[in-house]
Amino acid sequence: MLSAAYKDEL
Amino acid sequence: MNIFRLAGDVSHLVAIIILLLKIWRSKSCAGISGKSQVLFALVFSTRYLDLFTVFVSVYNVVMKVVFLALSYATVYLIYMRFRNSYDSENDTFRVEFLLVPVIGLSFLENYAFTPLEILWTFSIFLEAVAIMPQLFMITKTGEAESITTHYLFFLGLYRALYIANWVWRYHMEGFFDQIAVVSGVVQTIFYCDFFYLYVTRVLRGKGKMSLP
Repeated sequence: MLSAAYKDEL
Repeated sequence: MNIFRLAGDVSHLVAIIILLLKIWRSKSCAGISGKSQVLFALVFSTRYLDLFTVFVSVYNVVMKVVFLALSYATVYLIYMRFRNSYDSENDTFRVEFLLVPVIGLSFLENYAFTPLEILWTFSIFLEAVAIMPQLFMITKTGEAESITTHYLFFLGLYRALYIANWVWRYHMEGFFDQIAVVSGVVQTIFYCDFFYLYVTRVLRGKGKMSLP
């Protein structure tokens, strides 16, 4: 589960 | 990056360009909900603040700048350039009914109680409901020009592809962004009714989509 803080989506 | 997300972003870009070109070439924004376009500009403005704080990739930066520029250009055309063709009598959806719950929820449900995270969460929830004024306007006028329906089709397609992207990322990377997924599913559901009308009416060559 990646930390959702890392946002790579538009 | 995967094909679903890339196709989704392209579909999103196509939708925005379809609408912008339609307004620009017809020199009119009749049938277009200015409120929805303002909400989309707000979505991008509150979501893309990380342009100043983190570098993800060139693609990420370019697409964010393009989305911001095109959405503000669309709002400008509707409320400034072609404001005399703006159909304000039919664009009457009470956006405060969207903003208040979305603001409240973004303070309640977020990953971190920091300004950037809360603004990001706000933009995610807002995007889910930003199309409501436009769908409301179509039900009110009882019809939509075919180009407007193509705009909505590509917008819905972008959301559907993003769900495929999340399924893919979950199985390939173990990636799961709960807030984005829940909100994205709700947003996509709003398009289902429209998709049905789009396929049964517009694609059957009726040109305009007139509601029953």
